[in-house]
Amino acid sequence: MNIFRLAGDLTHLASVLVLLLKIHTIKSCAGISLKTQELYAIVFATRYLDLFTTYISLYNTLMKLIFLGSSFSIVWYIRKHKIVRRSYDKDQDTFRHYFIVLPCFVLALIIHEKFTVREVLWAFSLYLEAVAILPQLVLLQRTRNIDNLTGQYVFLLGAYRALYILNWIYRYFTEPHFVHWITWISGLVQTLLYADFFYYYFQSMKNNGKLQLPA
Amino acid sequence: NPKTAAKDEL
Repeated sequence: MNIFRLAGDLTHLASVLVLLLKIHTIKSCAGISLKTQELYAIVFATRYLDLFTTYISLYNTLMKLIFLGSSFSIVWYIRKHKIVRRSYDKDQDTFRHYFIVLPCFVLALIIHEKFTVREVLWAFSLYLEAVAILPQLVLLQRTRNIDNLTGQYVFLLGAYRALYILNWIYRYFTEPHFVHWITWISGLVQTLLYADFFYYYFQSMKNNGKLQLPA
Repeated sequence: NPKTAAKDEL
C-alpha cells in the first residue's frame, strides 16, 4: 500500500469521525444530508459484500467494517435519535434517491467487468459513490451558512477522493498492468464534483472567513 | 492480476 492510498483512507476515516463528532457530541445534524448518508450506506453495503467471500488483509476488513458500521449508525442517528433528528433540515434535503440510484443501477447493468451479481453490484457501488455527494452539495448550497464541522466533513471527503487519484497514478507507474477504467472514470467524476466546493473552501480560508457558497 | 487490482481498495 502506498502513502497516497493510506492518506486517502485516513482522510476518509477522519471525515466520518468529524461527522460522528458533530452528531454525537453536539447532538446536531444541521446541514447534513440524510439522503447522501443513506446513499453511502447503500454504497458500502453493495461494495463490501466480498467481506464474506474474500480476505484481503486485516486492515482491509477492519476499515470495511468501520465504514459499514459508521454509515448505518449515522443514518440511524439522523432518523431515530430523539434529539439529533430534530436538527435535520428535512424541508431543504429534497433530493430524490431514485433519480440517483436508478441511473447508476442501469449503468452497472450495461458497464461491468463480468455479468455476475457481485460484479454488477460492485460497479453499481462505484457509480453510486461518485454521485452520492450531490444531495449534500445541494443542501450546502441551500443553507449557505455552513458550520465549521460540516465544511470540514465535505472537505475531508473531497480530499480523500483526490488522494485516491494520486494513488491510482502511483499504482499505474509502479504495478504491472494496473488499468481499471470503471474505478478511474467514476472516481474522477466524483472528485470533479468537489471542484466548486474546494474553490469556495480555499477562498474562505484565505479570507479567514466563514465558508459561504454563492446563491 | 489486473482484473482484481482495484478490489483491494476501499
